[in-house]
Amino acid sequence: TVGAVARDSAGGLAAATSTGGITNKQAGRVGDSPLPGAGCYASAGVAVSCTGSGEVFMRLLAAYDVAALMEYGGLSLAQATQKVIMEKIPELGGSGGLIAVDAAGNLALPFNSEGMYRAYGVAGEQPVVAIYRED
Amino acid sequence: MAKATIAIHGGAGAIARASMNAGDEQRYRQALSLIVADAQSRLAAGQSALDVVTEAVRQLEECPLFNAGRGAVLTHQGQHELDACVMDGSTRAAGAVAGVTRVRNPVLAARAVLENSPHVLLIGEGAESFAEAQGLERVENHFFTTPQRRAQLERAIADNQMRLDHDAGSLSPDRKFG
Repeated sequence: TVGAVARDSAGGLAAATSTGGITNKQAGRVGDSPLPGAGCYASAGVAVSCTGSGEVFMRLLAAYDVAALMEYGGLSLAQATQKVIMEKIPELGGSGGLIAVDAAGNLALPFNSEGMYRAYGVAGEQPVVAIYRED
Repeated sequence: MAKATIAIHGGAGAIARASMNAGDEQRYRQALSLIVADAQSRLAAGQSALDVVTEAVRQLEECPLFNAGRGAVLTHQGQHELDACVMDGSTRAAGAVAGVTRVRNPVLAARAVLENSPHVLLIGEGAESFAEAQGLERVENHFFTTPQRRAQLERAIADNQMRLDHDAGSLSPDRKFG
């Protein structure tokens, strides 16, 4: 699974996610990636792209849950993404991660697995690339 | 005013430093670096977040290291079924496709659904027909196959297991997903 989230210079947010699914999956199985609110979501407040155990992300509406925790719960981006990835997803036996950016340009890239291929950057600055937890 | 910002991912999973050789790690890092740098340039040039995430994911789909587009994993039947979604935070407009097999870049099909369809999600043959009508590039299904993904499928069938992409390994060992 791959994904991207961005905040542009006008303050607009967007998210995109794309996947081939799971190796040896049953034909016709669809995971969270193409489902707005599950594996991909964007509002005026946050943009989110997920990767991981698709069925668990679907059952939790994980991407939208980040937005809801921020909008209704008053959580920060960091708090909301930590809660979803480090608490709610594992509670249902899932694993994976997400990338997210909020309206202020804050970024969060949490994951509960050993690693996540990830990179981020601010316009005009050196990009940061990471794979492992300790990166 | 907050600066324009981009983040990308290429999947998560059991990716251990000890299990990846230096060459593979360098290939992943280089691919991620090039794509995020290009996205930064696009943001700096004033492109919209929607355009930038669409192009970043299209580039990730073109990279055989990652489980999307070329280099996607295989179903039990040895076929590729691809899914993608795009969403614009300003308008809550969304477009998505699922189970497409011949659209070269599923994210472009999702973007076309967002822009040129009254619907949000199209699947299977309907999504294929829509993408074709939109003039999107189509390929044979085997275009997406790499030797690494074929080997992953054979191992997964032998073990009678389904595996998330990075747990199934591409260039690296048998554990990663997304």
